[in-house]
This record gives sequence, C-alpha cells and structure tokens, in this order.
Amino acid sequence: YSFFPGEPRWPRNRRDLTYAFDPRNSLTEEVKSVFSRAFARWAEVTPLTFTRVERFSTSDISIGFYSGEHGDGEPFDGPMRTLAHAFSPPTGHFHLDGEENWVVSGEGGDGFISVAEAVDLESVAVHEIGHLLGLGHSLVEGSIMYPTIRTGRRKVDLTTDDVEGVQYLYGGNPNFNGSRSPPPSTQQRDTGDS
Amino acid sequence: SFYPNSSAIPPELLRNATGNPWNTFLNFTGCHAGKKYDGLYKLKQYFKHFGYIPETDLSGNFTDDFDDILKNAVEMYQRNFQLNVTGVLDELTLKHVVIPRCGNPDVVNGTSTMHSGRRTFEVSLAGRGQHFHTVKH
Repeated sequence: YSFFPGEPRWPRNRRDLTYAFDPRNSLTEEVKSVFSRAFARWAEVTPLTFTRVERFSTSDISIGFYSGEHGDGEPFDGPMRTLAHAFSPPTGHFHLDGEENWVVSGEGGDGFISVAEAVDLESVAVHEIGHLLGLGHSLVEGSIMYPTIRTGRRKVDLTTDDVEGVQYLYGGNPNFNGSRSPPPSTQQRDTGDS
Repeated sequence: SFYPNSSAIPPELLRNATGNPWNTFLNFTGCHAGKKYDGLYKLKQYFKHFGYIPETDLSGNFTDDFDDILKNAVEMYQRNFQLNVTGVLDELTLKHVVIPRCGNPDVVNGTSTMHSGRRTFEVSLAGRGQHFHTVKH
C-alpha cells in the first residue's frame, strides 16, 4: 500500500462522511446502490461511516460522471483508457468517465465478466474510494489499489494490503472480526488479454 | 452508459470501445533509447500524465526522440509494475501500458507514490539482469 505525499487523511472530527451524486447525471437507484456497496466495503474495516445525502454542494464526497474536460484539468479520454480519478482527503471529489460501458449488476462475482469492453462499476468505485480515504496506488498486483484493471474483470474484495493501508490511516473497525485474504499470486504478468 | 449486464451493451458501442488509441503504443515494441520514432511523443504524454515524466523535464516540448527522459520514465514504470527493468519498450511493458487504469498518477514530483507505504529498496545486480527486493516494515 502507499499514501499520497504527506499522508493526508480525513481529520478526527470528520469520520462520519456524507456522499452525494451530481444531480445532472440523474442516476438510477440501481447505479447509486453500487456505490453504497463499495463504501460499505471500506466501512467494514475502518471506524469511518458513509451516509448518502442529497445536497451535492455540501457533501464531504461528491460523485459525478463526466466526459472530456470537466473542470479539474484532468479530462477524460473515452472508453477503455482512463476510467476514473479521485482526489486525496479532504477534497472528496470522485469523477468517473461517462463514456465507459459501465456494468452495474455485479455480474461475474469476483472474476471475469463476459464482455471485455465493459467495465465493472463497483470495482472502479472501490478503488477510487481508496483514494478518497488517502491511499495511493499499490504495487501489490491483485490488490484493490493496483493502478490497472484488466478488461472485463470484476475485482471488489479488499485484500490484506488494502486493509493494512487504510487501517494505518484510521485504525480498525472495533466491530470487525473478519479476516482478509492476501491478493492472488500470479506467476504471469497481466498482459491485458482477457 | 449503464447496463445491467454486459450482454445488454449495444454491439456498436462495443466496437467503439475496442478501438482504444492506447493500443497504437504496441507499435513501439522494441524501441529503445538513442533513436527517433514517429509518434513517440504521444507515449511521452502518457508517461507525463501518470507522473513518470515531471513537468520540469519536458516543459511542454514533446519530441519523437527516445531520449534519457523517456528511458528514465520507462525504467520507473517497469519498477512500479515489477517488470524487468530494461528501459526498453518491450512487449510486456507495452501490454501493461495499454490496460485501462485509474487516472491518478503513480508518481508525484518525481517520486513513486507506489513505494511510499511499504518502503522497498531495490538493489540491481549490475549486468546480471537480476533484482533483489527487501521490504522494511
């Protein structure tokens, strides 16, 4: 695991975080529920809580789907390249590329989905929430915070590396007694073929 | 573009998604420092976007020269993704480069953030093509 320079994190008086969706996206409840599941994965292992609110302009975390240039100097580039980006704490901006073919059903369990040109939304959401909490990219292949995701792949379960990283920043969830599996070891490098 | 499952995606959208411009980087397989290759500046832009080339090193001047700036970027990328550190655009490196990814940079101000939590020290065994890794907790 790694952190942003200076190890920024949400301050102690802001551990019950709110999130909201850009109303211009008019997202369905099904899409919003994907993010709820993604936040729950991080809440399970930290003392943080995440509550959905309607006030986009004042929420701690603001989520939006955009195409091309969208005001932060980091334009999106179309399908199957840069999928999303998120800012370090306590900024809370979470942007996703609106031109991707997002799959929202959780198809494929924790494995492959049937079409390589589709992107599993929950996989990307779990990764970007890691950034929102202060984690950088990990060099541990198979971890959630690894920078790339193979096409047609669904990867949503936090690994030991991800949990250790976020718990370094915030401590553990006193109500969590589960364990995390280490990331899958792979002898062959990810080649992008699926 | 939200779909309940991948089979619901219209075929024409799938065709659009298949034409990933990053795939053109695969044409640089085998390219190495000291030469000039048409269109290489686009790969420099890629590495700059993800932090492997600091702003100060290029000052917006992207050429097609495979210079030391690009070689350093390739080597840092190969270290981050635990590939063989050769500085050459080999097939495995470029197949990694074209994988869809998060837009956040891997390198900030010339320092790889991917090594900031667990401190990894790498000792290169010169001329042997081998690397020894040790992790300090």
